This record gives sequence, C-alpha cells and structure tokens, in this order.
Amino acid sequence: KEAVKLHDEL
Amino acid sequence: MNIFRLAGDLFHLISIFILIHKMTTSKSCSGISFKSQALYLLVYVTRYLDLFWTFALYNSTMKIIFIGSSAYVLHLMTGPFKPTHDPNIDTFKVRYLIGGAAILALLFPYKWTPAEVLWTFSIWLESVAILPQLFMVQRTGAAETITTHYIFALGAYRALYIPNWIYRYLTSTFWDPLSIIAGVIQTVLYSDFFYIYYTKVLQGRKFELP
Repeated sequence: KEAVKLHDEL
Repeated sequence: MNIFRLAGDLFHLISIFILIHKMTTSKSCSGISFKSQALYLLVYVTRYLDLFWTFALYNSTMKIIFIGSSAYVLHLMTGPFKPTHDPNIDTFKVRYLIGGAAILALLFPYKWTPAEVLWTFSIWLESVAILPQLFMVQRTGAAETITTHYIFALGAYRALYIPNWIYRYLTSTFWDPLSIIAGVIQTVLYSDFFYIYYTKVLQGRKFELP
C-alpha cells in the first residue's frame, strides 16, 4: 500500500 | 465516505454547536480555554488553504463552517464575553505546541511545498490543541457539564476517524500514516478525560477530578 495524504478528509 | 468518517464529522459539528450554545445562552466563556480555541483557528486556516484551488460540496462547506465558527468563537471570547474569560487559569505554554508541530511539519511533510508543510503542521497541531483546555480543567479541578459535553464531542470526532482509517486501509490502495499517528495521539490525550466523563458525567454526577 502506498503512503499518501488522503486529500478528501477534513 | 463511510459511516465512521461521517459520524466523526457530525460529532465535530455537534461540538462546535455545544460550545457556541453554551457561550451564547450563559453569556459567558468561563471554563473555555482561549488558547485552545485560538489553536483550532490556526489549525483550520493552515489545513484548509486548498479551499482556494479545490471544490467539493461536502468538504468545502464543512471547511468554511469550521473556519467561520472558530473565528466566531474567538470573536465572542475577545469581544462580548471578554470579561468572563480569566487568563490567569489559561496558562498553558502553547509556544511549545506550535514549535513542535512546526518542526515535525518541516521534517516529514508528504511534499516540501508551502501548502503541504502547512497541512502537516495543522495535523500535528490539532493532535495537541486540546491540551490548554485539558490543563485548564485540571487546574480548576472541575468543569461545567456542558463544557465536558463539548470536550467529549470534540474527542469523539477524531476517535471516530480511527475506524475510518482502518476501513480505508483495508479497502483502498492508499493510506495516510501521518494522519493516523497524529489522530491516535490526539485520541490518547483524551483518554483520561473520556474515562472520567464516562464514570462521572454520564452517571449524573458533576465532573470533578479525583
């Protein structure tokens, strides 16, 4: 799994 | 979107509603840490900069509500209800929280761009922003029931994000370790409070520290 920022969260 | 994230966001909205309701009905901000509230505004402003270049109905609406309500709370605390705020019991040294969050943001952002560093800063700062409020409750040794409901709802918000992250980890190819670590720290900081809230307030007694 790739570690990335989940852009769709508050 | 999943049920945990939605429930978390609803608890966040509820916490803001409780806080503003408490202040406007009692015409007082006693028991509320100005420093924590100022940190939350800083968190929202630095995290939601992307309002300027991305739009999604749900997220953008919530971001505007969080920034707007946070600014409104600070307005109430510095304007109409200023006489009810006692700076002498709101003495937590926030410079260490801001400094620590800034160092972590500069060292481990997902990308070294201003927006991403500020986003990372906001994640770390949010995880500790409640400390001045908890410190204030600890100093006074008691809190009004409505204040404890506010702190509980705010803690429940990030706690509910944890099953959301587990769900997302299991169902997608991406995960967000930074949010998860900071979110777990944030929830752990609330754990003592949750325990006392559960054993006292929910059983109809006053919130008093042992």
